Amino acid sequence: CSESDLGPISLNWFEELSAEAPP
Amino acid sequence: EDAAEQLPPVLPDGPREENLQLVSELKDSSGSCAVDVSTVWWEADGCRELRVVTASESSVSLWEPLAHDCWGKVHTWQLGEIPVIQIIPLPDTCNLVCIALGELEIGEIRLLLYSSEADSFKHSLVKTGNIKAVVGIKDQRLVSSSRTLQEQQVEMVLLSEMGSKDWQTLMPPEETVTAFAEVEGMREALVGTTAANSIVVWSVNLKTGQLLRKMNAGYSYPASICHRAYSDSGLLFVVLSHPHAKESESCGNLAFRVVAFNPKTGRSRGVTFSSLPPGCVGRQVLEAGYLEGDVWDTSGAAVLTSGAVAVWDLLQGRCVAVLPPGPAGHWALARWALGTGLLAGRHDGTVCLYRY
Repeated sequence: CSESDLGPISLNWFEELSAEAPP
Repeated sequence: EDAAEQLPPVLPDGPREENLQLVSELKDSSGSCAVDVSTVWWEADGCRELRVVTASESSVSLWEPLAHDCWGKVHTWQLGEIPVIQIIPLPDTCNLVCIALGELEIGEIRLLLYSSEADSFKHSLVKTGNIKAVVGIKDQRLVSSSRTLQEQQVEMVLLSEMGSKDWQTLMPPEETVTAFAEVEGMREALVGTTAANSIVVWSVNLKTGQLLRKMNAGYSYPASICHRAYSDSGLLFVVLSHPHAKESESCGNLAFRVVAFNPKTGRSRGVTFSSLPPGCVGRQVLEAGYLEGDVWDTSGAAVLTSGAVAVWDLLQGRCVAVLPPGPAGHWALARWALGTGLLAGRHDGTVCLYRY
C-alpha cells in the first residue's frame, strides 16, 4: 500500500491515538 | 456422495489434499454430536503437553495424547440444562478451558478447570447475559460484549485458576459488536467488527479501555467479521470474513479478505482476497459466535456448504488444501490446533487431527 492511498502513516499510531482519545 | 464427486481429492492445478496429512483420530464412544473442538496446554505432574478439548451440547471432554498417535479421554465435565455452543480458545493459557453456553445466542460463559488443591475438576460461572461476541486474548484475558435493551456493555476480565477477577469496562461503540480479535504483537490493542460494518480499535489495559478509532470496513462488502489482526509498518492488517455474503453480490465467492487500515486516517485498502476453491459450489459456512471457520497466524480454514474443509494461505490469497467429505460423512468443524495442525470434526463426534 502506498502512502497516497492511505494517508500519512505513523509507526506510533497506537500511542498517538491513545493520547488523543477521551479517557 | 454428490458433493464428494464435485470435489475430487486432487483438483487440477488447485489445492491438494496431500497438504493435510492425517495424524490421528479421536473417536467419542458416547455418540454425542460434536459442537466444537479446540486445543489447550495442560500441565500435570510437572509435564506440559497439548491436549484436545471436544464439546457436545451437554458435556466437554479433555483428551490427552497416548502412544502411537492415539488419544485417551482424561475427564468429562457434565454441564447443566443450557447447551454448550462454543469453546472459547484462550491463547497462552494453561489448565483452563472456557466455554459459551446458550440457545440461539450466548447466555452464559463458564470456566472449566482442574483444582490442584481439591484434586478435582470443576467449573465456575464467569458471566451471564445477552452476550453478542466473546474472545480470549493473551495473558488470560477474556473480552465480551453484551446487550441490554438500553445499552451495550463491553468488558474485559482477567481469568485465573481461582475463577475470574479484575473486571475492566471498555468504551462501547454505538453499534453492536459482532466479533473481536486481538492485535498480534500489541498486548494492549484489540479490534472488533460491528453490525454497521465498522472496525473498532480499543486500548485494553486494566486502566482505561479507551475506544481509539472507528473505521469503515469497506462499503462494497456486507457485514464483516474480524478473525485476526496484525500491526506492521504503521498499518493495521485485519483478516475479515463475510458470513452473510451471497454469491450474486459484489464479493462473489469470497471466503476471507485481508484489509490494511491506516489507524491515523481511517483509510483502508484490500490487500489479499481468498476465494472458494475451484469446482466448489455454494458459499462457505462462517458464522460469528458459532464459528465454522478459523484463522491462525496467516492460515484460514472453513467448512464449506458441500461438507468439505478448505484451507487458505491468507497472505497469498490462495486455497492450498481441500479435505473432501468422506464416506463417513460431511465435515462439520474446522479449527486450528496450537502449532501447525488442523482439527476437523464430523457430526458423529469423530475428530481428526491433520498435520499441515
